[in-house]
Amino acid sequence: KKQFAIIGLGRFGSSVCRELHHMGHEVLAIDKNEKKVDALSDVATHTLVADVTDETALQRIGIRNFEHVIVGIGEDIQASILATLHLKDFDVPKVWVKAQNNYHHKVLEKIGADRIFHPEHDMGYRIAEFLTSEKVLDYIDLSSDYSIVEMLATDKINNKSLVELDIRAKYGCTVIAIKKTNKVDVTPNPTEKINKGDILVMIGNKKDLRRFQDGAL
Amino acid sequence: KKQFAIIGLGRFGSSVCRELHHMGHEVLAIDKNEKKVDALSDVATHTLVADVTDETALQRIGIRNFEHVIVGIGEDIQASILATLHLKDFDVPKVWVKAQNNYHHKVLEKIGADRIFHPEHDMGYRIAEFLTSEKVLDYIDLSSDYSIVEMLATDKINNKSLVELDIRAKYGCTVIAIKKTNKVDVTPNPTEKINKGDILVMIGNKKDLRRFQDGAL
Ligand SMILES: Nc1ncnc2c1ncn2[C@@H]1O[C@H](COP(=O)(O)OP(=O)(O)OP(=O)(O)O)[C@@H](O)[C@H]1O
Ligand SMILES: Nc1ncnc2c1ncn2[C@@H]1O[C@H](COP(=O)(O)OP(=O)(O)OP(=O)(O)O)[C@@H](O)[C@H]1O
Repeated sequence: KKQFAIIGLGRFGSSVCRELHHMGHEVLAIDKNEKKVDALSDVATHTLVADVTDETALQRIGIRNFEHVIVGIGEDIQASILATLHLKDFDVPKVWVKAQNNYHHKVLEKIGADRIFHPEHDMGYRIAEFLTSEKVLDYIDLSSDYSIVEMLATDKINNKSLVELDIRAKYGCTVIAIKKTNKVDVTPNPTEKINKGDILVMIGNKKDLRRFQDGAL
Repeated sequence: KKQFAIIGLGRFGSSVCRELHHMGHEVLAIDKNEKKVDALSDVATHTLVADVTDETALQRIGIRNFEHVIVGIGEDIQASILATLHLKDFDVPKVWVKAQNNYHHKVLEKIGADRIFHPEHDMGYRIAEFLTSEKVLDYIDLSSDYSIVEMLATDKINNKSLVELDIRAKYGCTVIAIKKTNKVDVTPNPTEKINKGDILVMIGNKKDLRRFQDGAL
């Protein structure tokens, strides 16, 4: 059974903690701020008030017994870097760290962070995508050229079937699933009518998906 | 041509600003902190130092001419709420706001925010998923039961073809694309060999995808 430790219980760290707990995993939640630690006492297996820049404190915690440690310290970049350094010195196999900016990211890479995250930056990026492609409800980039998108079916394609729309021939992209109000259909029937408000899950070249969005919806 | 205004140039707001600019859109970047504003002067069409809790200042900016305004104010929840209130009073059609916590979210909903985001919370949630499904590199939830995942092909399926693996019959999920080192194949050849290190893009019921991950990879 995997053991996880979360250091830094801001919005990010506490969210990891809650979700791991919800999935039934054991979590040690650590923060130098007692209030933050107490706020999570019902969703952490163990909690600890500690300043993780203190190597001795980390040693006493027995942090080397953990396979995965998440560092969610935000503003104090030096503390985040120092904690990561200690953790890798203690041979913690997987140290995942939230980075504040590019400088922080570069240093973390050099000192061996196994995975680095930029939650605010990444979502800012995604929002720019949503702002400029209003019919796209969600997406995943497969590469710089290909993506999978969820698009809302509009009036324009109401009551038309996939066969009638002939999407692959006209636009080069493919509908892989259709989300109806109460179910997800992963083998969409080509002759079944699409209703306004359905969500089309499509895969293809980004240019083709945009052409489809502008031309068909 | 759409006009965007970004209020609050933290990591989130500045990231929206940079990406919109990168896409060729006009952006007005606003913050009460002059340093933050100056840092973005090369990626914003216009910049402005202003305290957005001041309704007169917003009016003077002509904020009602903007179709989309993003509010990226973080710590000061009251400022974020007040700014959102003013923007909706000015009939700004789309006001998208970053929320700090559930209370903040509820208030924003009530005062008419058109879309609300929780970047740190959402990524914390995703990271818990990645921590517990180590072969999943990325995913998109289609519903509570279905998702699309990107999984790393391991030694175990090296040199096997889709036909040989017979995934749909054994696990009930479908491979919709294969990412090889330099290309994305959205019409994967059922007889072509999969190489360790390829990424399988699969759709299916979450339980089936987990069974596949545990059983086949
Ligand atoms: N040396 C340290 N030891 C332990 N905890 C620390 C240390 N330094 C900072 N923290 C804790 O890390 C947590 C997150 O840091 P902070 O609030 O600065 O980041 P943030 O980027 O705003 O977080 P988030 O975006 O996740 O809300 C805080 O609760 C803080 O008490
Ligand atoms: N009343 C206001 N008017 C204009 N800008 C404001 C106001 N209040 C706060 N801001 C700005 O909002 C920006 C983001 O706020 P803050 O840094 O508290 O949030 P954050 O959640 O840490 O941001 P992020 O997570 O995006 O980095 C700051 O640059 C701050 O100067």
